[in-house]
Amino acid sequence: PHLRTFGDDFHTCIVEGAWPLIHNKYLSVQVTNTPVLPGSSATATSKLTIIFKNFQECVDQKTYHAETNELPAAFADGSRNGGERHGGAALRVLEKVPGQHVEIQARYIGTTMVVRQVGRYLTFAVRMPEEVARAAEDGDNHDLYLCLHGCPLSQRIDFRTFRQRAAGGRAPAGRPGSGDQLGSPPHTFTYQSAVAKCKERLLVEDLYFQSCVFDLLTSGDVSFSLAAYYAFEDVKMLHSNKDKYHLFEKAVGLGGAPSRSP
Amino acid sequence: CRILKCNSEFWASTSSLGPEEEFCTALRAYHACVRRTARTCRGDLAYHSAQHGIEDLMGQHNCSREGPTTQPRTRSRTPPPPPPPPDSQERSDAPEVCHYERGLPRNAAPPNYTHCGFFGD
Repeated sequence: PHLRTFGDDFHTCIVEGAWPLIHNKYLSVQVTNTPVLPGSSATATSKLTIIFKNFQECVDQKTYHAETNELPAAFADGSRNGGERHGGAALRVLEKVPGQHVEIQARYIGTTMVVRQVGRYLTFAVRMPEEVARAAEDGDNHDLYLCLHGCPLSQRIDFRTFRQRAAGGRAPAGRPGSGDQLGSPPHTFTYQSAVAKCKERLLVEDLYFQSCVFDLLTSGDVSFSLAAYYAFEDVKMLHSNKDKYHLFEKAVGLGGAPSRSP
Repeated sequence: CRILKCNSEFWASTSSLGPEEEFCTALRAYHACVRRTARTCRGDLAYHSAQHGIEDLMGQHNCSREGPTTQPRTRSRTPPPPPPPPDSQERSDAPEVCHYERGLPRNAAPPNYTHCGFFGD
């Protein structure tokens, strides 16, 4: 998956299995990523669990759990708010598009989350105050929380090399058993056809555009172009700095880190 | 900074209490009320005095910190309000601590918001 961190770093990662995105005093968000093709190390999110911790006079502890083809408009206990305390409505689940788009507002921590199912996989986006994002639990070194620290180096995919190979006409994703990391797509996009497809919705050739091209080449699944598009729509809704909506590659580095200008 | 409101609510709620456990419940509610004022009452003598007073009373009455709290306003003779319906708007009597921005000190700079996104393959 592609990750945009709290610090506006952008990584493309393997992170197969269960990984924490956020874990602090107030909430915990964990995803499970599964290979998009058998034998491939290109993965996407098939499960998402969010735990809102019990908070003062406001909300009971609530768990939101989504899986592929099951994007509920309620917490795991069937409720849609934070319970019957005086501030219970400070936490609520809003269904935007049934089965496809859910928004969770946690007003007591100034936080808004968006969970979507696009194609067969889930996407996640969050806006929260810096103070909340960095409110670590006592004694917790929170090294692995992806939103805070990005993907570990060992889990990053070299976006740039991949693209250069693809643009140069070499097969972008090797066949299973060929020794290549990314597996074999069911539908073959050429670099040019992937670029054309992504340009239909993403007009700026930023890292969202590049990730769209990457996803079409590695998976052959056209719905990933929509995932990149909606991820950028969520940025426009949730990011507080309009000048930082678009991210662009730095001259060097793994996974495409941001720069301030194109 | 509303600390006096917490004080008066606490004393009103304990004026007719009998068992020790009810006192502890009221004391925990008082503690919660005081805690909600922490940002706006920083530096206020009455606030710090209330904090120490609560500690003393907790010890004197052997009250545990964990346990039920009862909002003083619901201890009046009127029945408690019904639970909020699903998707209701935030209740007007919700504590300020339940609204992040409203709980910030009046003169404080607006909070910096940050974003994280995770998508695609």
